[in-house]
This record gives sequence, C-alpha cells and structure tokens, in this order.
Amino acid sequence: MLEAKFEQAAFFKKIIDAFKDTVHLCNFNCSPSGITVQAVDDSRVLLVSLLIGEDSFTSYRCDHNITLGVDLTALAKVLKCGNNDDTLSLVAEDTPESVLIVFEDTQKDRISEYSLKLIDIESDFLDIDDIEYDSVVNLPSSDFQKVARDLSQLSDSLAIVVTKDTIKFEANGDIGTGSVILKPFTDLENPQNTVKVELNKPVLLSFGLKYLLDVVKGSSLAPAMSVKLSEKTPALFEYKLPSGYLRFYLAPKFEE
Amino acid sequence: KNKQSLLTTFFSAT
Repeated sequence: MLEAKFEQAAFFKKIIDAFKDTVHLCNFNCSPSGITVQAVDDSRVLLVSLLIGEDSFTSYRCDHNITLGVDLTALAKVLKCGNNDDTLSLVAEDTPESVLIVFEDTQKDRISEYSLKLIDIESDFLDIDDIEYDSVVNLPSSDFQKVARDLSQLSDSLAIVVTKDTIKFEANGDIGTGSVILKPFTDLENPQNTVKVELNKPVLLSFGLKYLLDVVKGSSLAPAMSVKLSEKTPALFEYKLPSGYLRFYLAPKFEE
Repeated sequence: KNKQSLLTTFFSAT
C-alpha cells in the first residue's frame, strides 16, 4: 500500500512539469525510502532521474516496492484539477491498476478524488555508475535558462567551455555567433546567486540546444543548479529538491 | 560536423 501526501500540490505539479515534455511514459518506483523515476527520451539522448525522498512528504507510507506506470500527459491533466495550495495524496494498492490522486482544501473542507489508470511500461534501466567529473559548475538556474534560450536563437548546438575562472557558452549559426561568459562570484546574502567553478581539467563540450531547452524546465524547482562535465561523457544537470533531486543526463555532440 | 551521441554508448542497459 502506498499513501504519500504532499503538503502542497504545487510541488508535485512543478516536478511533473519539469520533465513531462522530455519523456511521456515512465514508471514511478515507490519504495519505503521514497519515489524514484528513471526514463530516457525517445531519441536516447536525454535521461531523467528523479528522487522524491520520503522527507518531501508530510506523511509517507510504502510497505512494499510498488511500480506505478504513468502516462505523464494524463497525469498532468489530473494535476491541473487541483489547486496549488491543496494537499495532494497519492494512494495505490500493492499491485495497482490505478492510482488515486486526492486533493484536499483543508480550509474549505473540500476533497476531490481522481483515479488515474496505470499502464505496463517496459523500459531499459541504464546503469549510471559514479562518474568522476573534470569540472563542476554551480550557478543560478535562471542564468542557465536564459543562456540556453538566448543562444538557441542562433544555433542548434551550444558549446560549454570551462576553464579555471570562466564558464563560456558559445553558439555558432547561420545568422551569426553569440557567447556568454560567466565568472565565479560569491553572494553571501543570496547564496543562490553564487557562481562557482570546481575544476580538475578544462572542459569543452557541445550539446544539442533542443535538449538543453528541456533541461532548463527544471529551473522552477530550485534557484541554483549544478552542471557536471567531463570530456566525451554525458553531462549531468542537477536541480536539488528539499529532499531529493531532478537530474538530467545529456549525451554530448562530437566532431565527426 | 557535430554529431549527436547516444546515452546508450556510455551507459549499459539492464
């Protein structure tokens, strides 16, 4: 039996909105320690890895591992039916055919219940071992979102070049070129504005902007993010949740 | 020309 209650429906909505355009069908793996999702986009270039730890919930009970195969478009439709400030509970049997989604407005004593049909999803699981990254950049999510959106006007590829004290984003397209340079910066009053570079080795990698525009949808989840890069290795873009994370692994482009 | 690589080149599927 799964009974997982979020204090605010808005939190779960934001999580789903952050990756529903990347993958459409995915298994929510519910275990006693929380809920995880791993799913790859149809082109096998971008992978979503989500952990919603049990501390993300006001109450959480899951005695056995339960898999919920969900069509995210359908889930998003149901989530629109709840108000942001409602509590949201996910309820499912041990071998469920559907999941119950319950919104409660505690002030007005209003309860709305939706039952969402589940589907059998067969998906490969990719083994992602701990990767040693050459470079780790922490930066405001909104900065990275703006860079990706701005430079996507010029090209379908974004080069990210990290050296000791700069992160340079470059796009080179038919109409011209664009680049944005960020330098390390510490903001003690607003730590989310800090730009930090940890570097073992300088890195130059190129990524499809089409995929980066999906990645930056995670920005609504956290004011700051980290980008972990190694040559010829998928990059890791991470948005931390109060208990858990939303990670995107993106395969790089390479010169032919 | 830049070519897009696939995740499955880097990570093994189980």
